[in-house]
Amino acid sequence: DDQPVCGAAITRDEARITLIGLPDVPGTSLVVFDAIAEQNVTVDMIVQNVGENSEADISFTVPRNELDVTLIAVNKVLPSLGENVRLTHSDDVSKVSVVGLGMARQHGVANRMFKALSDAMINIQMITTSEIKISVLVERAQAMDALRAVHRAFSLEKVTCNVVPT
Amino acid sequence: DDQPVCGAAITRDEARITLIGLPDVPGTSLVVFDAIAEQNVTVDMIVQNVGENSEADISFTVPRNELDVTLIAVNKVLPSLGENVRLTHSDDVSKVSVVGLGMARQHGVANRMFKALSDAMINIQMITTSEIKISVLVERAQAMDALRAVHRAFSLEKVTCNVVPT
Ligand SMILES: C[C@@H](O)[C@H](N)C(=O)O
Ligand SMILES: C[C@@H](O)[C@H](N)C(=O)O
Repeated sequence: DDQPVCGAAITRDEARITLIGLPDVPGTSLVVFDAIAEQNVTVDMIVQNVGENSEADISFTVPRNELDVTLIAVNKVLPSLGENVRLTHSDDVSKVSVVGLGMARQHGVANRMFKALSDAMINIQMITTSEIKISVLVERAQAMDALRAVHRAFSLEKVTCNVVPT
Repeated sequence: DDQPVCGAAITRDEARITLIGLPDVPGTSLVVFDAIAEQNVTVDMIVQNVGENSEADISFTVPRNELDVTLIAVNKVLPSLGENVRLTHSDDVSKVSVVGLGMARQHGVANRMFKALSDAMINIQMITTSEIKISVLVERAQAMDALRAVHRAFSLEKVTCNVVPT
C-alpha cells in the first residue's frame, strides 16, 4: 500500500470556540463539556495543547448553526472556571481532513499535507490527528482550495477508500 | 449501538515536543515536519490550537526512544523558524485513547471520558479527537490509572471492538 491516503473530506460549516487560560488541573475539561452536553450540541474536534504556568487552552468545533446555543451554555459556566479565563470564537472555519489506513506506517504523510497547504498559501489554524486521519481547521474562504490542494497532492482521483472519510 | 466506545488503548512510552511562539503563517508547519521526516521519526499525535498575536504552538509526540534524534533535528531548524520560538519537551508522557464507531452519533462520550479521568484525579495534558477516537496525553505515572478509569467508565470488560484501538 504505497498510497497511505485514500480520501479527503471537508466539513464546510463549522464554528470554533476557544477557552484561554483554563486552570490546568483535573476536572476542568469536565466542567466545560458538561455545560455543552446539556444542550445536546454535537462537538466535532476537541484540541488541547500542553499548557504553561498551570493554565491551558481548549478549543472545540461545533456545527456553525449550533454556535449560539453553545456560546450561551459556555458563558454560563465561564465564571466558575476561573477569573482569568477568556473565550474567543469564530464562525468562519472549515475542517479539511485526509484519511488512510496506511498512514500509521508511512513517514511524511503529514509533510505532504502541510506542503500542499503551504504551496497553496493556506494558513493552518488548528491540527488534530489520529492513526488514520489528519484534520486541519482553515478559514472557510480557503477550504475548497485546501481540499483541492490535498486531493492533488495525494492523487485522490485515482484512489478510493475502504475507510469512510467522515 | 448504545455502547459508543468499544475499546481503550495505551501507548506507554511516548515523548512530547512543543514549539511555542511559531509564526502563524502558511508554511511554518512544513518547516517543522520536514526537519523531522528527514530523520525517519515516527510522529504520533500532532496538536495545534488556534494562536494569538500571529503566533501559534505546535506539539507532537514520538516514541520515547526517538526523542533525542528528534530534538537534534528540530533544534537545527529552530533559528529559521523565528527568534521568539521556544522548544519544550517531556519524555514522561503516555497516550490513553478510547475508540468506537458509535462515538460520532452520541453526545457526551468525551464527557464520560473526562469524568472518569477527573474522578481519578488525572490531569489531561493534551487532547486530540477524530470521529471514532479520543486521545489524551497524561503523565506516565498516571497512565495505567487513566486506562483503568476509562475501562470502568465504559464497561469495556463486556465489549469488544471491531475497530482496532491502535
Ligand atoms: C485543561 C484541562 O484539560 C485539565 N488539565 C483537565 O484535566 O481537565
Ligand atoms: C502554525 C502553523 O500551523 C502555520 N499556521 C502553518 O500553516 O503552517
